[in-house]
Amino acid sequence: TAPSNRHGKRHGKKSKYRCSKKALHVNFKELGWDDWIIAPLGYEAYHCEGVCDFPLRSHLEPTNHAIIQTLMNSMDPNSTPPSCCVPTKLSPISILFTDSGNNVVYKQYEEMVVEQCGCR
Amino acid sequence: FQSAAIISPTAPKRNRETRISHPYGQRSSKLFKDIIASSHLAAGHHKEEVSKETVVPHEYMLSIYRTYSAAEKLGLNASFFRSSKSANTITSFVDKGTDNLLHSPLRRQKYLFDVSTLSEKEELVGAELRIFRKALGGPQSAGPVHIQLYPCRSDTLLDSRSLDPLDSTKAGWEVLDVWDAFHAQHQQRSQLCFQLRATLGKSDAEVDLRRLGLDRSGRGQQEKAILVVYTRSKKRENLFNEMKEKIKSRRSAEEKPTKEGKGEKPRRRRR
Repeated sequence: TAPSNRHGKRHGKKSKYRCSKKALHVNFKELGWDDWIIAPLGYEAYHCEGVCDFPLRSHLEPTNHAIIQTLMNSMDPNSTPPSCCVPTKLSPISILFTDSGNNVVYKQYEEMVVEQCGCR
Repeated sequence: FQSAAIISPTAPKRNRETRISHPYGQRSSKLFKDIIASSHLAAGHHKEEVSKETVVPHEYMLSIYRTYSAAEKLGLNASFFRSSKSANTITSFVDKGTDNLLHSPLRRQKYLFDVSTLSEKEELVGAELRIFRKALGGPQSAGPVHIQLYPCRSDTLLDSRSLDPLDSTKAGWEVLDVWDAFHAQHQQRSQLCFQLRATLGKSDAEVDLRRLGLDRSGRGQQEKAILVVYTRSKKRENLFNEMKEKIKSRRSAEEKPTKEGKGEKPRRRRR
């Protein structure tokens, strides 16, 4: 168990790094994609980071397999790795770009923004 | 992981670090390597040589982008909009046709579009031709004028519009449905050609298109006609498709010999 802090709550290092959504700003110019993407110049993509440790919180919407894997990991960390903190819900963004024929194209790309992270 | 890029000594250090420490290692596919290399090429000085051609997006496409991305931020799916025809991709092609100045009056106009980049894998859900009509001083005809659009090699009417004589006093866009043209030329649709004519009233007398503000002389990029094609991906699309096409076009641009050839040697690639 993690040591209690002065408020009497367990506030271990692990809870701080529990699987959650973190900021990830994508700048298309830095990627060198600004020669074909007209708009947007960048967007907030987010990413998932943190550990999926026992007990898994319900908001992480673990699969049954993730629950089993997490349980196995908690019993013997050497036998099984913890389940993975990954995007479980993503949303699209609109991109205006030029195609290989220099035609201007609007396209809605699916799964570009992390809406929710979970353990899988 | 070995990149095909020649990293400029002046390129930002960050890029070089990314190249070296990329986690995908040897398992990454060739395409992925190409994309990474392409990104680094673009980030370096090589980009200036490749992407000299600047594309000016048409105001209509910018407005599509603005509208749908704003809707997206409100949690609405752009493909539900009636104007989008449930498409998730909207491609614009700029007219490459020119008016024959020897023909006076201008009875017919040909609108040409290179649609070779349209993917066969995408389902076509709509297509429209948007033609800009310039404002003229006053009414140019006594009665209503009918504009008609045909494929260049067929007499099948694609779409028509009636123009009120007063319409000629103000500028505007005429939107004609050309979806049927795609069905007709389904087998070989690398080039699309449309022919426009206008008749006075119910007669067959053709009207000079200049009198309707349709002549193409002295037009800016924003006033050129565009073919707008609405498609829907049959399967989930990802950015790799676009990158793959970009890489291909970059390569073909690199492989083209320089016309002048003033002692310029082709850029060497390190593998």
